[in-house]
Amino acid sequence: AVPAHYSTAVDWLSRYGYLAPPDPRTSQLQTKDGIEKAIRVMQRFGGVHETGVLDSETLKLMSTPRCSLPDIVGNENMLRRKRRRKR
Amino acid sequence: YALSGLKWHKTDLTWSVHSYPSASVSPSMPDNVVDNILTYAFKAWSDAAPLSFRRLPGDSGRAAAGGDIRVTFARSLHNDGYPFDGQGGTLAHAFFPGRDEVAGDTHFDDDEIWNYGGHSSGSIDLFTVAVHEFGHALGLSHSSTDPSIMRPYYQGPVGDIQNFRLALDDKLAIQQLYGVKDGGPQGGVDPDLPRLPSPPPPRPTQPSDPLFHERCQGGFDAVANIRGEVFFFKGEQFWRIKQDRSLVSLNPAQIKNFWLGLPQGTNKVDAVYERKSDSSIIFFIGSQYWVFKDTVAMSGYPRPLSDWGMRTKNGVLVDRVEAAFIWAHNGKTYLFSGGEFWRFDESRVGEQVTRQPESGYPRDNSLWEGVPAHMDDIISWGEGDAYFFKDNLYWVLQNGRLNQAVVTPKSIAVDWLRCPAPPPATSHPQS
Repeated sequence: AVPAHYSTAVDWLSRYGYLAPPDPRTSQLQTKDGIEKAIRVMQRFGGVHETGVLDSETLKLMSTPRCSLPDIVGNENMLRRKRRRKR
Repeated sequence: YALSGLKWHKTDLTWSVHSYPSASVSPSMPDNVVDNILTYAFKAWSDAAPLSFRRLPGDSGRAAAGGDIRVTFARSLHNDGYPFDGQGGTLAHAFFPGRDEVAGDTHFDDDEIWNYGGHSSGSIDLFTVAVHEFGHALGLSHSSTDPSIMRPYYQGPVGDIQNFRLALDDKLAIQQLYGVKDGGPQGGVDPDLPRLPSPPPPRPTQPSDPLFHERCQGGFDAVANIRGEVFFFKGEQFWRIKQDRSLVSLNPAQIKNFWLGLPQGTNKVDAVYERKSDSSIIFFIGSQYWVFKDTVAMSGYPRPLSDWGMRTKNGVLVDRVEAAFIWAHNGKTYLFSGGEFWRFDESRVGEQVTRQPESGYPRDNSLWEGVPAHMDDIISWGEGDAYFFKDNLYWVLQNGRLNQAVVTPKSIAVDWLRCPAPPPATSHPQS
């Protein structure tokens, strides 16, 4: 069973640009490896110990009040913006 | 620093305020103070780069003024695809520059307790967040550098509003977009800008506001989970909490204006629950009960409590219900009175008005270990856990359990009704 905080964290990582959002057409699933990498980037960006796991320090940072905008505007978002502009 | 790749192709920018913080949530933020704080937040950026910000006066006070950067205090869904989430969580957002209608628009979550200049617990410093959001509205993305006002996480008040200077990271970022300012005031107090009043005193934990007092004091007459929302009844009023645990309003609603068909002057509800077999809602008041279809009492009610056939162990008919809930664990209905409880199978009750408790009841409330014997009310919530409410505390028995190793009481006021946590008890050294 996946702990509740794990799926909440995946949702958080997607919302703030650390994980590409799942593609609704392919129901893309996140890999364990991909999530660990995303956690590492989030930890580095947030200035906490880079462990790749959801430790208490990371969960605390995730629950800190913050701005709604994503931290990482990655290729996916850029592409989507380009596609929208083209349309 | 990080740039969004978007910028304004002009340096004279205009701004306007379209709504202000709700006085009930942020009582120390009158409109003129908000205007001044936002003015100083813009000044932080115009001190570092050749930018000027001119406020457009809103027609008739707050009418729809335009401008490049439009400031709004909004809550929950507000039609921009980025809903707010109540107190905490996300605080604000702004749209990057551009030609879109929303470009530059800056939205603050009106569910936050906005404040300035102080360190009141639970409140958010508007100036700090405004400087950050205006950074987005000018084209900056989030920075991972410390110190930087563009770090995504709220860092607490940044200090003296009138003498605030951007960190080097932020200064370099804005100058990358708009160039370096030559001459003009570089920080410090601009004599033309309005002075801010002294910061308000720290928010008291027990404000004198009677509504705050009532909501945060606990002692609810009844608590019910109705269609996934939790209703806290007290006196003639109730508060309503949505599925995401956000409060519909800090202000209570009047029972008589929402639940139609209860007697005039109803000022105490004993217990309420939603019957799962037909989604009707049952109210217990004194020795009577009402069945509601949605928010209207059905005809033929009230009926006497004796319909339920509840007798104490001594054979006396029960004349009052203290708590009622459906235990998600087994779908059965439980009614509590005088330290005893009865169980009912209502799966086929429908319109039937007479019923009998299951055999073997009543039983002692002490079977529910670790919770008060005389509770105010009970609900099933979340993953089927049973929540017991008493005074200003609640206890959670995990799904299906009667005797749990540890049942720690928590604060109803803090966890459900958005009240500030009481200050931690200070221990004085013993002489």
